[in-house]
Amino acid sequence: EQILSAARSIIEATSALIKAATFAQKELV
Amino acid sequence: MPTFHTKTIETILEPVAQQVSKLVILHEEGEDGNAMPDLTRPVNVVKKAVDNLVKVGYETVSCSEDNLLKHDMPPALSRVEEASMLLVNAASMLLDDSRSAPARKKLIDGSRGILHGTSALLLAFDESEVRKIIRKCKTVLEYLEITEVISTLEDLVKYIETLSPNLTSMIKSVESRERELMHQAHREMLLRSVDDIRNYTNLFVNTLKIFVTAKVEGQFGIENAQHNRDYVVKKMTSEINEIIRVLRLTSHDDDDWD
Repeated sequence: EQILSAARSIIEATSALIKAATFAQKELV
Repeated sequence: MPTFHTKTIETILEPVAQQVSKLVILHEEGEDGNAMPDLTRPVNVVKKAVDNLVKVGYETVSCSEDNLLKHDMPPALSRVEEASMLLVNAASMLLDDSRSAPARKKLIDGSRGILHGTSALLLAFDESEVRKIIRKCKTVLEYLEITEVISTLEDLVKYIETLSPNLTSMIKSVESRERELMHQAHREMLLRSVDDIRNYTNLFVNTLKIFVTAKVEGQFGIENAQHNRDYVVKKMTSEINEIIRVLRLTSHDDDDWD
């Protein structure tokens, strides 16, 4: 369960990072 | 888009899998000539989460008695760690040059690495969970193998008392696994086998009782009772072996995966 929860946190953090990066890209095009 | 063979893995990985694809498309379509924002903060959040996963992962490995898990998990953890370093480098390079193409590439490689490493880690963990269920199945199989030594009512009572919780635990675990699987045909196979085992269980106890009673009282029909007992044991053994076979299958083993 700890592994699943830790994996979930990574994916959420990566998701937020990609959102920040892709949002910036789209906004500036 | 990758396919995921359990609901838990899909729930965890699918959102970011879609986003990585989006990031790659943006990069490939040449929309990447624009300045990137400062990504230091979200990258640090990823790094913290990775550090935690690495800690939890190695703790899991050190506590586990599963040698395959001990073998499979560290490379996945290294992969996630390396990916996290790529992201840290990318953020740092973007601070110097917000239009840096190598930094963008590192950002994509890092995000992909996180996805693939986490996927490998979840798969290693999932396979280890499956092995736990298979061990439960094998314990029940071992009990079924010794039915022929039960020759008194006292033996029978002790046998049933020990077998029942193991059988219940096995069925519970298989049912829980069935609910997790994405592959409909595999789910149906597990359900069918569990139903058969449930149906055979009462019959199994009855045939054992009849055999032991016939033996203790020296009644006629011992041979017939033994034949019935062995028949039910064979059927249950066969269904449990089928469960083990299906548990070991992955979605790629079957062509009708859609």
